[in-house]
Amino acid sequence: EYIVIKALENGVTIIGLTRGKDTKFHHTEKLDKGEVMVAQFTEHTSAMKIRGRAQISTKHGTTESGI
Amino acid sequence: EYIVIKALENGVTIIGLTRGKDTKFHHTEKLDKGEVMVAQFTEHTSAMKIRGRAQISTKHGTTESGI
Amino acid sequence: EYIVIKALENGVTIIGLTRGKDTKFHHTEKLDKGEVMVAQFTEHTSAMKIRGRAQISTKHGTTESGI
Amino acid sequence: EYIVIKALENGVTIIGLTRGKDTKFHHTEKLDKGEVMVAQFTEHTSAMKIRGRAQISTKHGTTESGI
Amino acid sequence: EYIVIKALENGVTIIGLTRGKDTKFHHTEKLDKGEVMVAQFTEHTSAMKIRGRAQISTKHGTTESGI
Amino acid sequence: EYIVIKALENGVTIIGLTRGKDTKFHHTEKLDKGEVMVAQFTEHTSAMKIRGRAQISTKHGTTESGI
Amino acid sequence: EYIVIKALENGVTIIGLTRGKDTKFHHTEKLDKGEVMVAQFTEHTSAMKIRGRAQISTKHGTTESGI
Amino acid sequence: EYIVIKALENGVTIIGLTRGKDTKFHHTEKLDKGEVMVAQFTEHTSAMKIRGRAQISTKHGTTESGI
Amino acid sequence: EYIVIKALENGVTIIGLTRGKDTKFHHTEKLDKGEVMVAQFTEHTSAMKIRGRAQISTKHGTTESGI
Amino acid sequence: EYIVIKALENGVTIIGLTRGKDTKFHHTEKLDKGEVMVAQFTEHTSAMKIRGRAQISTKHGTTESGI
Amino acid sequence: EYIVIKALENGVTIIGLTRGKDTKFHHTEKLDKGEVMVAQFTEHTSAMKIRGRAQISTKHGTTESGI
Ligand SMILES: N[C@@H](Cc1c[nH]c2ccccc12)C(=O)O
Ligand SMILES: N[C@@H](Cc1c[nH]c2ccccc12)C(=O)O
Ligand SMILES: N[C@@H](Cc1c[nH]c2ccccc12)C(=O)O
Ligand SMILES: N[C@@H](Cc1c[nH]c2ccccc12)C(=O)O
Ligand SMILES: N[C@@H](Cc1c[nH]c2ccccc12)C(=O)O
Ligand SMILES: N[C@@H](Cc1c[nH]c2ccccc12)C(=O)O
Ligand SMILES: N[C@@H](Cc1c[nH]c2ccccc12)C(=O)O
Ligand SMILES: N[C@@H](Cc1c[nH]c2ccccc12)C(=O)O
Ligand SMILES: N[C@@H](Cc1c[nH]c2ccccc12)C(=O)O
Ligand SMILES: N[C@@H](Cc1c[nH]c2ccccc12)C(=O)O
Ligand SMILES: N[C@@H](Cc1c[nH]c2ccccc12)C(=O)O
Repeated sequence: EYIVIKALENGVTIIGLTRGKDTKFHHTEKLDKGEVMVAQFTEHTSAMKIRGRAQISTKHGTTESGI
Repeated sequence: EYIVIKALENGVTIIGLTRGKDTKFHHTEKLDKGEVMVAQFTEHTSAMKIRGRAQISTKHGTTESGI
Repeated sequence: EYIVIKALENGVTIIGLTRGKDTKFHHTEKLDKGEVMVAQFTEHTSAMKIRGRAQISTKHGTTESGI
Repeated sequence: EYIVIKALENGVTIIGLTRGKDTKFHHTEKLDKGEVMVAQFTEHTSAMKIRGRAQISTKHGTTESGI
Repeated sequence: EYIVIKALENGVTIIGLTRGKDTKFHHTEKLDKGEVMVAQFTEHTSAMKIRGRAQISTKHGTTESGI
Repeated sequence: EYIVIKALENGVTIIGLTRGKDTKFHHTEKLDKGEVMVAQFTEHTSAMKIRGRAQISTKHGTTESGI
Repeated sequence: EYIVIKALENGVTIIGLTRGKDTKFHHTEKLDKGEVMVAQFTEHTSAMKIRGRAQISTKHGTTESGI
Repeated sequence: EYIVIKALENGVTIIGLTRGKDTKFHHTEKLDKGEVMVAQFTEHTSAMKIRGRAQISTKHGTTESGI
Repeated sequence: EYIVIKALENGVTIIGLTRGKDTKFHHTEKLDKGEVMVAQFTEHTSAMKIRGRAQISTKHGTTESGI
Repeated sequence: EYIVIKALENGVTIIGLTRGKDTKFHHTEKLDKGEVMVAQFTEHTSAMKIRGRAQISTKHGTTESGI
Repeated sequence: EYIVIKALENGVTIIGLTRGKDTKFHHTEKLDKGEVMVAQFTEHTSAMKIRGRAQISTKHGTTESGI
């Protein structure tokens, strides 16, 4: 399973939350406008949090964050 | 399996309920307006509870909480 | 497998019934109006019972309880 | 695999029949009007019997019992 | 795999035939008009026989017995 | 995998052919008009033969035997 | 995987070809007009040959032999 | 996986090519006009070659050889 | 997984490329006009190359080589 | 799972992010205008980042980066 | 998983990139105009790069390189 995130402005962040008993931020990836990240769920990432204006495509459709 | 939650106002909370014999709140993630969380069901999370106005997309369609 | 329950009034309850030879209530989650719960079937939960006015979405469609 | 049963009157019963060589009733769940039960097939339940007026949704469509 | 049988008259019978070298009737479930049975194929049941007027829904569509 | 056979006249027969090197008839089930049989392929049954007027529903569609 | 063969005339034959290094005829089933055979691929049957006028339904559609 | 071949003329041949390092013809099946062969890919057959006028149905659609 | 190749002229070749660290031609099959080859990917074949005018059907649609 | 990236200008970069506890850039592939890369998620790559103008096709649809 | 590449001009190259920690070119296949290559992802190939004018069909649709 992966999701697709396209930054619609500078400074969009994609945060990976840890899998397991604890829920912490293990990585934050910064995107500039127009950059695209395609990110999987993994052994270490069981949730993602997106801040800033971005287009987010998942199996449940496409939505815009930051509005 | 994952679901997508987009906060439509500040202070939206996504609560992870523990998997197993007991059902407790193991983590609460707070979202500000526009922030998006994409969260899986996991070894530790077998139910989620969402409070506040948010758009929630799952395999059974999209619904709005907080109305 | 999970189902989505959105409370349409206060005091909606989602009851988890135990998996196994015996069928008992192992947990009751209370929802206030607008709150949404997304709950899986699990090693401990093989049936759910919903009381009060709520919108319930499953793979077999969406139905309203409490009518 | 699960099915969804919504009681359209008081006193609807959902009976779980035992899996295995013998076929007995191992549990009867009573529903009042408007209550909804979502029940899986399990290691102990290989058939279900529904009495009274209810809406039953399965992968083969929706039907009304008790008519 | 399960099928759904709704009795359209009293005295409908659903017979479970044994899995294995021999084919015998191991259980007969009687339904009154309006009652619904949802029955799986199992380790002990590899065929079913339905007598009397009933609506039978399977993955190959819905048919009426007893006509 | 199962198929659905509805007898359109008395004396319809469903024959189970043995799985394995040899192909023999291991069981013949007789149906009266209106009776329905839902039969799986199994460890002992790798082919079926239907005689008499019947409606046969499989994953490849519905056909009438005996015409 | 199974296929459905309905004889449109007397004397239709369904031949099972052996699985393995050699390809031989291990069984020939004769059908009279109107009879239907539903036959799986098995540990011993990796190809089938149909002679005479018959309607053959497979996952790739329905075709008529013997024309 | 299987394919369906219907001979549209006499003398249609279906050749089985060996699976493995070497590619040889291990079996040639001759079909007369109207005869139908339904053939699987197997432990010994990883390619097939069809000569003469025939209708060939596979998961990628139906095509006519020999034109 | 298999693909279907129909030669539209004489002298069409289907080349099997070896699976593994090295990529060599392990087999070349020649087709005359109208001949059809149905070829799987295998333990020894992880790519195929087609020369000459042919109709090639795969899960991604049908295309003509040699144009 | 793979994605398809077509460079719409020179100097498009596809960055592979490491799978595991740490998230680093393990490889950057440069594409000139018109070049196409088809890249899988792997044991070493659990996320990709694309910079520059490119057409990116994934299971969630097609999007343009760099706009 | 495989993709289909049809060269629309001479000198089209399909490059296989190594699977693993390192990303190197392990094989380059040259295609002349009209030649078609059908190539899988494998134990040794986890990405492909296509240069020159070609039609590329994947599960995400068809695109033209080299434009
Ligand atoms: N550490 C949590 C992260 C998480 C996943 N889904 C969630 C939903 C709600 C709260 C936390 C989570 C887990 O692996 O389960
Ligand atoms: N601890 C429970 C949590 C739960 C999941 N689904 C539920 C439905 C109803 C009540 C509780 C639950 C379990 O893992 O089973
Ligand atoms: N304890 C029961 C709960 C149950 C599941 N499905 C049911 C249907 C009817 C009655 C009870 C049930 C079981 O695991 O099997
Ligand atoms: N004990 C039976 C219950 C059953 C399931 N499906 C049936 C169909 C007909 C009769 C009985 C059954 C079994 O597990 O097999
Ligand atoms: N005992 C038989 C029952 C059966 C299943 N499908 C059939 C079809 C025809 C005749 C008998 C059967 C078996 O398990 O195989
Ligand atoms: N004994 C045979 C029965 C059979 C199945 N499919 C067939 C097709 C043709 C002839 C015989 C058969 C087998 O198991 O393989
Ligand atoms: N004995 C052969 C039978 C066969 C299956 N498919 C074929 C296609 C062509 C020729 C022979 C066959 C095998 O198991 O492989
Ligand atoms: N012996 C070859 C046969 C083959 C299958 N697909 C092919 C494609 C091209 C050339 C040969 C083949 C193999 O098993 O791999
Ligand atoms: N030997 C290579 C063949 C190959 C498959 N797909 C490719 C794509 C590009 C270049 C070579 C290949 C391998 O098994 O991986
Ligand atoms: N090293 C991380 C990379 C990653 C994948 N998906 C992510 C989402 C957000 C942040 C980092 C990631 C991991 O394997 O899990
Ligand atoms: N060696 C890399 C090749 C690769 C696959 N997908 C990628 C995406 C980006 C960069 C490199 C790659 C790996 O197997 O993971």
